[in-house]
Amino acid sequence: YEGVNTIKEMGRSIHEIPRQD
Amino acid sequence: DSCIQFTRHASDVLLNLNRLRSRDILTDVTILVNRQQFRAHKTVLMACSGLFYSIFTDSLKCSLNAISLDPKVDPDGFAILLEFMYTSRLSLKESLIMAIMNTAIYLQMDHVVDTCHRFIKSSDP
Repeated sequence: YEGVNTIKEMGRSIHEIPRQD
Repeated sequence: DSCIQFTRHASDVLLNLNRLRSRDILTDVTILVNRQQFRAHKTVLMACSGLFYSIFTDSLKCSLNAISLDPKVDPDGFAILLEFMYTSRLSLKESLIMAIMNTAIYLQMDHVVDTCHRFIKSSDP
């Protein structure tokens, strides 16, 4: 990604698997 | 050109893998340490430990669904290292430090071994 303008996203990236259904 | 780097992605994936482990979803191996049993994912074990990498890249052993470790391995030390693999957090209890370090040597987790060495040195009066 050299030379690419990187934007940082600080929030969650994926859904959260529950501890138990 | 731009790209968006999700800074939490690696830790979010690890959190979900740990939830899968705690619910025994898609775990594919049982590690036997003395009489204690630990369920885990082969991919996570081999990503963290040189010993497990060697075992699961061996075509004869990769399909095993139970692995017995050397009986000298301390189950409490192994439990702490397994927790580390799935959380990035290494709980270094003074009473267990030698068991953790010896288990890390056995599992070929070199960076953890180095960390245990530093911890022992720093707590030596």
